[in-house]
Amino acid sequence: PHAFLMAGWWVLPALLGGLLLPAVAEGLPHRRGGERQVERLTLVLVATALGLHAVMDGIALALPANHSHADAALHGHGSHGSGLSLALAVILHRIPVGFAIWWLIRPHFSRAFAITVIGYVALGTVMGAALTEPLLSLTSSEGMGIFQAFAAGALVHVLLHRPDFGPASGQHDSPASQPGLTAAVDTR
Amino acid sequence: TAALVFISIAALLIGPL
Repeated sequence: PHAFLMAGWWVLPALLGGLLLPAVAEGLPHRRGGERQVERLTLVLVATALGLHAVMDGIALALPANHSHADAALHGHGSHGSGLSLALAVILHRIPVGFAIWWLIRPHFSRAFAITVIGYVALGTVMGAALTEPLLSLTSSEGMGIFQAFAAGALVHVLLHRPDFGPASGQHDSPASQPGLTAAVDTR
Repeated sequence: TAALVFISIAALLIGPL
């Protein structure tokens, strides 16, 4: 609903795109044999999503200190401490993010690469917190509403995805035949 | 903000550690 308020009806095709793109990406390597390309594209998508997510986390962490609206809430008006609650939520959800990166990327790549990904997310957080003011106008834009709808569609795909019973499972022999990164995207 | 960012990065490292 919040994305709809920002971007209007454009959220519907974005939602459908987010829902269908992972399913299409899963089917591609079995139809065309282009597993490497799909894995590379998935890597770019994952990196973009992780980076954006980290930047938005950084913005959320900077809100209680920088944003006058959240500041007013902190000092006794309206919902008490909503800015800090958001910061606490961001910090708590970082724990599973760290586990996810380590358990999903570490088995498929080198230790150095997994550490680089962690560092990349950490850097994104610092960037988001440091550049909160210029970035904040972006987060309330139409494009961000469309992006959120796309991400929501991808999350619905994750929720509905069953490696053993899903529509994509008939196209390959076992869940183990999935490229690791496609599985990583699904889990995220 | 710096403290919150620091704690969030520390939380990120719990899994790997």
